Amino acid sequence: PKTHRVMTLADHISHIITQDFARNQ
Amino acid sequence: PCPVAPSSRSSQEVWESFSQCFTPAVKEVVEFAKSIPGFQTLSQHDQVMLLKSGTFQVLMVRFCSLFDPKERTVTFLNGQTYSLASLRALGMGSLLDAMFDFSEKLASLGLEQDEMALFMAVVLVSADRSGIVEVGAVEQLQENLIKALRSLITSRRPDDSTLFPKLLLRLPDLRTLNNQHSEKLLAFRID
Repeated sequence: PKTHRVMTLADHISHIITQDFARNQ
Repeated sequence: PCPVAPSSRSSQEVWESFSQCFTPAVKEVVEFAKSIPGFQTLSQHDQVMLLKSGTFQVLMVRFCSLFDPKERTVTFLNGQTYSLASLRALGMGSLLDAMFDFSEKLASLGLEQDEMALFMAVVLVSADRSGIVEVGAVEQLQENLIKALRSLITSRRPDDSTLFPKLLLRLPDLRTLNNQHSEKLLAFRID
């Protein structure tokens, strides 16, 4: 069965920013 | 480019494709921030905090060019145009209404591309300070960017002293948009 991850726009934005800075460390 | 669906797809699938749109847009804001003179002299922590609190607002400014306030339509980068009514099915009606109003006001100022970019830099460094450690450094950067924006605008329109204050009045609008809508839900399918 398909599962879904629901998050707020703000959390989605924070997640991408954290990932970007972690990758460029 | 936003692959918002032809009518055959369920609103859930439409919502997922709409959610996917945000990821590249956010990454572009991060790259934009790094290009702002002085931004990378801030501590990494403060850079991340400013981005977390300001990115949604920068996106709102960037998305303005997609909105046609007169026709009440949104044209995505892939050329697909949608009426406000058809997008309401995504459940973002209140955000879309607010976006149309905001983009109408911003468009009426008639900013050039470089003025818009500098305004977005001011928007980012004017974001909420609650997580910021070195507030002084951020405030100095904000002051420098506001000064640059003011001189750019006044040099091009020496006899229009109202445009710059009108532009700064958009900052509280953006903060309201952020407080009202950044908690909107996105949905991602995990197969």
